[in-house]
Amino acid sequence: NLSDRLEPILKKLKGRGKLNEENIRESLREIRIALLEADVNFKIVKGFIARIADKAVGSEVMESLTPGHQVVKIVHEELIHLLGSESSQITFSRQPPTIILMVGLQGSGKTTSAAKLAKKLKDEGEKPFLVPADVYRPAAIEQLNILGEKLDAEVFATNEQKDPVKICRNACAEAIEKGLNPIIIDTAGRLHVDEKLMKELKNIKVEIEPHEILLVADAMTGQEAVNIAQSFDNSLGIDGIILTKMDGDARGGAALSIREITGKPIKFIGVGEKLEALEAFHPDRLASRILG
Amino acid sequence: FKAKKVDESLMIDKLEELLISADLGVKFTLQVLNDLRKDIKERKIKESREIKDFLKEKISGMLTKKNAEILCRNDSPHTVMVVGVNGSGKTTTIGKLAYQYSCEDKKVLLAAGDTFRAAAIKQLQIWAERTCSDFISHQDGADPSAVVFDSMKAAKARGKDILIIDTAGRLHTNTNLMEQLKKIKRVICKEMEDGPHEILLIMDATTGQNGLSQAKMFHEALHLTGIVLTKLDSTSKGGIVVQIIDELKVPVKYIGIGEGLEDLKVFNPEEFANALF
Ligand SMILES: Nc1nc2c(ncn2[C@@H]2O[C@H](COP(=O)(O)OP(=O)(O)OP(=O)(O)O)[C@@H](O)[C@H]2O)c(=O)[nH]1
Ligand SMILES: Nc1nc2c(ncn2[C@@H]2O[C@H](COP(=O)(O)OP(=O)(O)OP(=O)(O)O)[C@@H](O)[C@H]2O)c(=O)[nH]1
Ligand SMILES: [Mg+2]
Ligand SMILES: [Mg+2]
Repeated sequence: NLSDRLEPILKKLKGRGKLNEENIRESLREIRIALLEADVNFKIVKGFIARIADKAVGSEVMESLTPGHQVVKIVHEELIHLLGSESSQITFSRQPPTIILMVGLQGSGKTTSAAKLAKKLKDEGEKPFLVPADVYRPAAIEQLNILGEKLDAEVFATNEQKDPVKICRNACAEAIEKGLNPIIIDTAGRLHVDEKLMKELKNIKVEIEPHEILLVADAMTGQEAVNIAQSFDNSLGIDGIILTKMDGDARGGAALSIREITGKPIKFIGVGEKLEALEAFHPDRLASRILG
Repeated sequence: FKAKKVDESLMIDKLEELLISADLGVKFTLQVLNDLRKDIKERKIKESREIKDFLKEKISGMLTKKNAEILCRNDSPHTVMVVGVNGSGKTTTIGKLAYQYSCEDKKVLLAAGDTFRAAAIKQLQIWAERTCSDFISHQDGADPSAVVFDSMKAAKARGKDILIIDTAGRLHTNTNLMEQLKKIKRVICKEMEDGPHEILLIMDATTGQNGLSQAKMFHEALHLTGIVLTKLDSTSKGGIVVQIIDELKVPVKYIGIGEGLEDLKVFNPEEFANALF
């Protein structure tokens, strides 16, 4: 890991004094490699390393640290700062029902996360309403219905309706009738470059004006995380991110890329397939994980 | 002389960004570019405009691993076990494979080995219907090994040409679930001496460096015969497979380029290498 790789470099940097370009160059190189291996986007790493160099150069080396350790400390703090604050909140609207729209690429974990979110909110005393708006994937509606049943949460009956926009509109009307809150809408996975399907999401947004649009992203996403997040944000405006499959060993650098490019908060992380496996986001833990 | 050197280093910087952005990995990219600098020095490349083509050829060469000969045992149905992490595209890829085989007039049986995830069995059943394939399943929560055992008996008894086994998605770091896969393979090996004809790892092209770790663990557990790289219709280049093939020598057999039945193509190393640039 990074500490092991920095060991030999740090051993060479004895003593105190100020950090300068010379004595931090090698450390920055190792850190750059660590971030790229963690899947942080190339351009974002470039900007990040430049900012670190700015912060580090000229700073007084602290009593207890070698220059190399000092650089790592600055990097760690900067990562935490960038990743945003701890969070696990859905912002409820003053005018119920609150409408939450789950969006993202194919297979990222939207359907499972929608159910996990419903479980969390149900445990907190809410009455969530799950809406299956994926009319394309075989058995997608079934999937959400089974999960809803497991949770004993209401699932909107689409009754053979094939238009996702109409499904969403009817579901919102029904939620108001039944006093259900919040509405959690599961949508079909789609590519950020699929114009027709991105337009479908825009139409849904115009129709029901969701309060929270959550981008569900896979923790193992590579360099394209930036373009993916930017496209969804430009098309729809993202309010928050759910990072799934964090129970694996993906370093999760995509999270930094997504956060940097959208400026939106990571609200939850998925840590397994069970419906309980939704956790609050801790920036310090992810920072350590990204550094490796 | 000097001008050419500056030109070259600018070009190599651009290539570094290009290859890393294609998910080839930083260390692997630096290695490739180091070799490139050597080749340029040894005058293997005379003009800087040849550099890109030189690299394309080199990478295409890395991707062309001699396909492990598929053991042709005529006494049993061609058995394919499909594995991979959650959401990579296993079930959909099986649908596409079944469609290809059905177009060749082969008799296909699909086995619902994912007995865990909500509506997984139903999802595969729909693909079976769409491709006129036969279908074997047990109830939700059944032992996947039992489904596999049954499906092998049925494939033989019903005179099927092809048996494709779907398994539940799992993270390669989950020891229990990887053991479950090994058990499924053992069950297959009990019925056919040399085990399944194919064990395919399905990998999402959007995956970053974690893809190498996935491939290593699945290969270690099962000894893969091939990889299917899905979702190449997205903007990700899937460069992680270059490292995977280079290190593990497991070939990429197919690529997935969409969500429909026909969206499966045989892997072409030259096309893939060209598309990276
Ligand atoms: N290990 C793990 N698996 C997860 C997590 N979240 C979802 N999954 C699994 O990932 C796979 C895909 O999840 P889905 O909820 O179907 O993904 P999706 O985004 O709805 O997929 P599409 O609708 O096809 O786009 C399933 O096998 C889930 O059980 C997680 O946090 N950890
Ligand atoms: N764009 C695109 N989407 C794909 C491709 N292959 C699969 N998908 C989509 O990816 C999502 C997940 O596919 P599945 O076949 O359910 O994946 P899986 O590996 O079986 O998932 P689990 O069983 O839950 O682990 C679905 O929405 C598919 O339509 C592909 O080549 N391109
Ligand atoms: Mg879904
Ligand atoms: Mg599946």
